[in-house]
Amino acid sequence: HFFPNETSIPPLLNSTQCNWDSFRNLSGCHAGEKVDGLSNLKKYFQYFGYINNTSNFTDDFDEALKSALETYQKNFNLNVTGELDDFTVQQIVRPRCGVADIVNGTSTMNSGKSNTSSTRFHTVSH
Amino acid sequence: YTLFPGEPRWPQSKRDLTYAFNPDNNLSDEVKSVFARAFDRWSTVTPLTFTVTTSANSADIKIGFYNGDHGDGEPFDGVLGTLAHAFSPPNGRFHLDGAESWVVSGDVTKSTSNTAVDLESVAVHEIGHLLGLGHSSVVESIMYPSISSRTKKVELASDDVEGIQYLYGANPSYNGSATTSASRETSDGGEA
Repeated sequence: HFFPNETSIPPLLNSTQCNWDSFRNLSGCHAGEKVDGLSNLKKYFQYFGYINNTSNFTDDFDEALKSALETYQKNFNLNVTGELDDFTVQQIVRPRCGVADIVNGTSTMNSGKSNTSSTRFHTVSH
Repeated sequence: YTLFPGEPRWPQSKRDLTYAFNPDNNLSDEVKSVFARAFDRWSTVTPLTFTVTTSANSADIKIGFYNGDHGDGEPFDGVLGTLAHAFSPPNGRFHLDGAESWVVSGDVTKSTSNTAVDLESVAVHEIGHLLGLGHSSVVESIMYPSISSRTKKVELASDDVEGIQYLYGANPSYNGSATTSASRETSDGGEA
């Protein structure tokens, strides 16, 4: 659907819900819990490269999900809690590119350094 | 910035790239001009040039809007969620979700619709993938993976420029004026 300007979108589309909106219900979940919908979240993380390929996703908040969350939080400059805190859930449901963040198991999005500017400066100084 | 595994890029013999639109989409000239502007942003900082062609089969880059499952194993998911995807060089496929409310011109940040997505912002990002850039953790960069609705972010950040110039070198005419800090224009609460 193309709209020539910002005011031409019909009001009906305002109420449209995104597939990922259900993830908002998972806010507050942490390791050890079993909650309906976590299996779908695991599929989300698999799609974007944070969980290795597997077809057996359960609703358990297991180590694989915790590890995926920690990597995701690092990549998106969030506090690395390993839990589904509000900030993380808000980031997860945000519209995004469909290209995976981690390709072939290699994550280079964020080296884990807290300040990319200092990283760049370090490189320049060499 | 990041690169795809193996650092794929368009070969030295391919510095003048062509792009074509899926003829089935029947895109207007106004929509096509959005992509032209997006390509210009990358050609400004590199030796690469981009020329539109009507020959969809022979074009280096093939752009199309699709709904749901469109045959590449990466089905689109309807409104918001996944907005678009593109393949690393030299594949050239650039797909956008036809279900989105694509805003072609005007100030998307003033939209009252929480589904309004700025087409140029997404196009600039996906062209980065087509040229070999992966996602970046630098929030201000074009290659940051997510973009809220009602947000416009089209200016290359220094992180983007460094990445693309690592792959292709600099445009001799480039004066190095990429933004070094937040470059996006966004509305408050632009989240979907």
